[in-house]
Amino acid sequence: LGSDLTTLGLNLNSPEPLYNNFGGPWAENPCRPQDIDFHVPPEYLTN
Amino acid sequence: YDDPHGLPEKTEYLLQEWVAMYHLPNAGRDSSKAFGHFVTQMSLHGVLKTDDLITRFFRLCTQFCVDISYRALASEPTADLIRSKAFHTLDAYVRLIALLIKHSGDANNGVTKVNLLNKVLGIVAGVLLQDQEVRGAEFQQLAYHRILIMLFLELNAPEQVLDSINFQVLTAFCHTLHILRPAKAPGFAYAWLEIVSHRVFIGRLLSITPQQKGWGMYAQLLIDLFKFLAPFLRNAELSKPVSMLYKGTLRVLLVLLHDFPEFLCDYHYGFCDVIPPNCIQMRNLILSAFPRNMRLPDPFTPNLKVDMLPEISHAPRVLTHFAAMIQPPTLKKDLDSYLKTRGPVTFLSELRSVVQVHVSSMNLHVSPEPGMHYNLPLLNALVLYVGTQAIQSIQTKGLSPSMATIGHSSYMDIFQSLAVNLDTEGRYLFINAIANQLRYPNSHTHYFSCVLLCLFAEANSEAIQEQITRVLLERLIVNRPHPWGLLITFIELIKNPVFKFWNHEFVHCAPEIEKLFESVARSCM
Amino acid sequence: PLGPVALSKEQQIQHQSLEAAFYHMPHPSDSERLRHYLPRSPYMTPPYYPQSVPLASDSLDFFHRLSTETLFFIFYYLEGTKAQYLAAKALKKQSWRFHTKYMMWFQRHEEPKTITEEYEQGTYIYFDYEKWGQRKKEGFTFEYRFLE
Repeated sequence: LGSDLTTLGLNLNSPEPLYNNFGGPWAENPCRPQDIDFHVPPEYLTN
Repeated sequence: YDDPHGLPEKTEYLLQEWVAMYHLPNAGRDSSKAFGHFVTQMSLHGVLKTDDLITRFFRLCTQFCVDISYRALASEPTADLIRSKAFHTLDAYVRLIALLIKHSGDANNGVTKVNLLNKVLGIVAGVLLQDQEVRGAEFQQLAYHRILIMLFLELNAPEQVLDSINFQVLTAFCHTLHILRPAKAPGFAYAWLEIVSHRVFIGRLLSITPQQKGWGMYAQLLIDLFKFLAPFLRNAELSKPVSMLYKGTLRVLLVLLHDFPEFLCDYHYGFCDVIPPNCIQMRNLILSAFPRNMRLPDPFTPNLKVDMLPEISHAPRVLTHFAAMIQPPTLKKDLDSYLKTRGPVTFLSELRSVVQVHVSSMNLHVSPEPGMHYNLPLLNALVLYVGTQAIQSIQTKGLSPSMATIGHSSYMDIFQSLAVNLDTEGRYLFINAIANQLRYPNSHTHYFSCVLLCLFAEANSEAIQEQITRVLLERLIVNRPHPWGLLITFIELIKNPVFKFWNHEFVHCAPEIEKLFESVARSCM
Repeated sequence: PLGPVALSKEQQIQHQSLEAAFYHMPHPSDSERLRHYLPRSPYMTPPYYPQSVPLASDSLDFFHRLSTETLFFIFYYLEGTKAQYLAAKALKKQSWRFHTKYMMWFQRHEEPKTITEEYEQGTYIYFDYEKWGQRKKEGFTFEYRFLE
C-alpha cells in the first residue's frame, strides 16, 4: 500500500518552495536557518 | 602511474603547505592572499608546467586527501572528530581547486576554467571508482562526497567570474554524477543522492538556470537512480539499505512534486519507463503532477463533463523521443502502414495469430526470465505512439475522443489485438502502459481513458475486464497521491451502466473487495 | 502477474556495496561548512522537548520577535549562515548598525551632537561581544565608511 507520504517530514502544504530548506533525502526535518550556509557580507565573518 | 621521481613527495609537501596557509587567520577573503603566495610556490616546484604534471598533481592531492580521510575514519572516536579532522584538509583542497579554476586563463576565458574543472572532476571520479574497486566493502564515501559537494557550492557562489560559466559548471557536475551513477558506484549511492537533491543543486538545475536548460540533465540523473533501484524494488520485500534509498527517493520526488510539478509532467514518460510496474506509489507520485496554473475539478463532482474541460484537448509535453524507441525500423514502417491503411490484415493477424512469436519478432520478448518476458520500453513506446497518432487523426476530423469516435479504427485494432492476444503478464504490462497516461486533464489522459473503458466494454472475455479493474484498483488502494485521470476513469467505470461493472463476478469475489468498491462508489455518488 | 525476479550476479554485488555504504550514511553537516562554534551535532533531547523547529522559524518576523541578546548570540555564534543574515536584518530593524572596524553593533542613545557627510558623533549604546553585554559610550565618532 505504499506509505503515508505526509509523514516524511516535509510540509507538503507549504505555500513556499520546499527545496530551499530541504534537509536532504535522509532528513526527518527541514534545515534550520543555522544549518544553511549563506553568502553574508565578509565583514560578518568576525571569527 | 609511473609518476616522475619525487613528484608524490613534492605534492604532499605542497598540499600540507597549502592547508596550513588556508587556515591562517590572515589568509584573506576567500583565501585569496594565501593563494597568491601559494601559486608562486607551485610554479617554483614546476607542478603547473605541463598538462600532464597538473593532472598528476591533482590525482596525487586527491589520493592524499582520501588517505587522510580513511586515517581519520580509522583513528578518531566520534563522527564529529572524524569530520573536523578530515575536512580540515578536504575543505582547503577544495578551496585550492576552486581558486585554480577561477584564476586559470584570463578572466573572461571560460574555456580554460571549464576544462580544468572537467579534468579535476574526472580525476576525483576516477580515484573514487578505483578506490571502490580496490576496497570493496571497506570503501567509504566521506572524502568524495565532501570534495564534490563543497566544490559545487564554491563554484556556485555569487561571483561574476562564476556566473558566466555556470551552465558549463552544472553540466560538468551532472556529467560526473552520471559517471558515478549508483549502478557504477553503489558504495557512493547515498552520498550521490545527497548531492543530487541538495537544495543548491536542485535550485540551480531546476529553478535558476534559464529556459529550463538544466531539466534534461536532472531527469537523466533521476533515471540513473530509478534504473539502479528497479531490480531491488521489483520484489515486494525491500532490504534496509534499499528501503533507506527508496524512502530518500520518495522525499526528493515529493519536493519536486511540490516545487517543480511541470518538470515531473514533462519527464513522466521516461521515468515510468524505468520504474518497475509494481512500484505503484512512486509511479503514482510522478503521474499525479500537474501544472501549477491548472485547477483540477474534483473527480467526484457529479456529472463532471470531462470533455468540456478547456485543457482536455491540449497535448501534454512529452520530452522523451518515444517514437524512436520503436525498433527495428521495419516494425515502425509496418506499424505506420497499418495505422494509415488499416492493412495489410496480416500485420494484425500476425499480431493476433502469433502474437507471442510476433511479439518476439517485435522483440517485445527479450528473455525467458520469468516475469521478464517483455521489452517494456518498446511496449510503452508502442502504446503511446499509436495513441498520439490516434489523437491526431481524431482531432483532424474535428472530433474529440469518446467511446464513439475512437472505436473501429486501426488504432483500436492494435490495442484490441494486444488485449486479446497477450498472455496475463503481457496484458498486465500493456494495460499499465495505458494507465500510465492517466494524469491531469490533457488530450492523452482523455484518449487513453476512453481506450481503457472501450477495451473493458468490448472485451471478449471477463479475464480482460478483471485485469483492467485490477490495474486500476492496485493504483487506487495505495496511499496518496492518486493521479486525477486515474480517478475519473475508475469513477466512470463503476458509475456508467453501459459497462455493467457491478454485474461482474470478480466485483464480488471477496467481501473486502466488494466493500472497497462500494466505499469508492459511495464517495462518488 | 509478474512474480518475483531473482537478482543477477551484478545486482547482488551492487547490493553488497550499497549495504556497506548503508553503515556509513552521510551526515547533513557533510554538505555544510564546518561550524567552529556550534557544530551541527544532533543531540537527543528529552522526547517531551519540541523535536522539530517551530514553523516559519526561518522568517524575518520570527527573528523580529527574538530578544536583542538572542539576536546578538545568533549573529556572533552562527556566522556564515542564513540565521546570521536574518539576525543582522532584525537588528537593523531595531535600528542597530554594524561597525565593520570594531565588528560591533551600535545604536544611537540620543540624537547625535554632530552629523557630517562622513560621520556622526554622540552617545551610543554598543554591544560588546567580548564582555558580552550592552555598554554606553559617550563622545563616540561613528564613521559611515565603517557602516556595513
